[in-house]
Amino acid sequence: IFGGQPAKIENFPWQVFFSSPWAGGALIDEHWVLTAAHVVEGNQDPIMYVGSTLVRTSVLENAQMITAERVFIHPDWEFMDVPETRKNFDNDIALVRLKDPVKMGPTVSPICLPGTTPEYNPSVTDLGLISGWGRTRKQNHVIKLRGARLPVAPLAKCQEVKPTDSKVVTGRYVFTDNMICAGGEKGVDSCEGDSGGAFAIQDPNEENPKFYVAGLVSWGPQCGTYGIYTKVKNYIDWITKTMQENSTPSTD
Amino acid sequence: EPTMYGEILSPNYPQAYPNEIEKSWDIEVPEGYGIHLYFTHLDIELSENCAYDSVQIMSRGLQEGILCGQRTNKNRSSPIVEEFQVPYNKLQVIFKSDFSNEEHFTGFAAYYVAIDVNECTDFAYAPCSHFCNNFIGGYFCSCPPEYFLHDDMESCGVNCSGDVFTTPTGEIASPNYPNPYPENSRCEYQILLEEGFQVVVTVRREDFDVEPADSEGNCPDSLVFVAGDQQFGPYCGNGFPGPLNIETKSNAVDIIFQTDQGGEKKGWKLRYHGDPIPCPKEFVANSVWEPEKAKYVFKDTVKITCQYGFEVLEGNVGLTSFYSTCQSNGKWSNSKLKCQPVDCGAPEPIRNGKAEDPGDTLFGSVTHYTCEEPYYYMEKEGSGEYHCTGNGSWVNEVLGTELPKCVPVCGVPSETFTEKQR
Repeated sequence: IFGGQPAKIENFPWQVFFSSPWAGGALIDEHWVLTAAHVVEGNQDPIMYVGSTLVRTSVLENAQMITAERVFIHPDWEFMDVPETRKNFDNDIALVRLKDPVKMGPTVSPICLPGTTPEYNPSVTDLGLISGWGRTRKQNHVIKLRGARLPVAPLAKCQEVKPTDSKVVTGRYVFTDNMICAGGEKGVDSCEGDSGGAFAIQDPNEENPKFYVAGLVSWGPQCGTYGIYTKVKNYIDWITKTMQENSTPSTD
Repeated sequence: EPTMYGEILSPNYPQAYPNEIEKSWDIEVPEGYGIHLYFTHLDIELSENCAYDSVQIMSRGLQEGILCGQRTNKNRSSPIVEEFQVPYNKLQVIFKSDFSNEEHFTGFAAYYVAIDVNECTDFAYAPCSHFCNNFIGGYFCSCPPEYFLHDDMESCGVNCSGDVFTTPTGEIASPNYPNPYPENSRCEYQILLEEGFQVVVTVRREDFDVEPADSEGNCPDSLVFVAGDQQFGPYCGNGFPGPLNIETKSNAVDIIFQTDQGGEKKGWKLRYHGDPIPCPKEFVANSVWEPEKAKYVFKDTVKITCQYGFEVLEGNVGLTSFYSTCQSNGKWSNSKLKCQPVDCGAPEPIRNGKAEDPGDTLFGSVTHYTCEEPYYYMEKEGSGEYHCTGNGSWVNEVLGTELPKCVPVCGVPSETFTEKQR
């Protein structure tokens, strides 16, 4: 996380830690974790942890480890032989079915899925929360969870970013309606290692604060500017269908 | 030694008998014979009550006669001047004279012969209950047709026992009814019906005429009914003293009619019929009987259906109804079976929630499921209350028998993320 502040897992109890690759995810149900496709495309048997602010190995031993039963990458996700050269992050979304249900509590609880009504279309200036153990301005990744608040921005803002690294040419990247652009203020942004984590927006239909996963940390031309998030609302049908078709009634 | 005949003469006969003399003769003839004693000559001083001189005839300690004076033969063709007959085989003759026989009375000449006793008529009592047959030296009794002579060889009875009545209805009467019943009889009958039927005896008042009770209330002739360990009677008198209908509660009844030697009554007549044994209409809680009747009797079968929420447990199987039959002993079969409340058992556990202990798990009990708040909530509102229903299931108004589901509360962090001002 660029910018932002140290956070407690109690602030983001849906936050899932992927150890390999170092990434994030969002717990959406006792049996399901939502993440970015590019997080799990190279490791379809990820080991994940929940409920821990710190992800130091010694601490994780005492955290709640959750194991994948099966990974569902969105069918329209484009697989590449050399992922590092990827320019198309369209449909960067995946579901992980867990072997055992996760026990909920103050440090572990799911984030809501967006509704299908228009209120759940993130609007520019809507503020969202991101969290993760990813890269900061000073470190490749952090041990203690960090969080940040950042606004939704027009997708054009992301397209207009001129990376300082001359090798990166933004214009070659694919931008679609399945993406949300956010950030840009005070250098608050998500970065490497935060991928798959939730971009959480407060539910407009709830009196008490309640967050839904509007986006998933996907990619960006340069950390500390605008970041691009997978627009989860566009995948509600796929998510619910996948979850329904792969639920196991005996354990549910 | 007993003799068949003999002569007795007063002392000095035919001369005058001596003064102040007393002489006796013990006469004995063979048993079974009586004695005919007759005097052919009697010439004894006459005195009032034969107080001076006399000849006295004693039999069995009693005086048969005392003679004095002179006698002449009453019948010219017979020499007998005085005679005695006793139906016994012993007799004593005693002759007495006082101090003076101045007129030279000559005394007496008497003879005795053994005579056949008519035991049938010679005694004050009739030895035979029916027919008496005399013979020399004895008698024997005999009976009318269909009667038999009892072991006492004097009284007659009838062979009236042994009849067993098995038809569902019938009529029984005393021997010879309405003519006088036989004396000295014991008639034993039995009514034996199919098990499950009780014998009901009906005796009309006018159909009963039995020698009445004595002053102490004892019936010389009596009619008694015995059913198991119950006894009805003894009954006697003119007009039946018992109830019109005697419900014996048994399928086997012994009828005993006992008569003594006397009585000239017409006897009795009864009717009987078999009544199916009733079974009590027992109250079985929480059930309905079908068919519903005011009275149930032998072989009736009812279907006992438990009310909703109740069941009969046979082993581990719960049934909603059972059949019960009125048995021959007046008891219902399956009487141990009872309708008891259905037991829903302990509520099934659910994940991430729990069912409160309902205390009772029987029909009508209520339990509530709750989820582990605040991290889980019940997926469907109002689905926490479950009632134990009649079919043995915990049922919720919304979910039916399906268990409630506790699902995680989403999107609510336990602590809000607040950014510090820079």
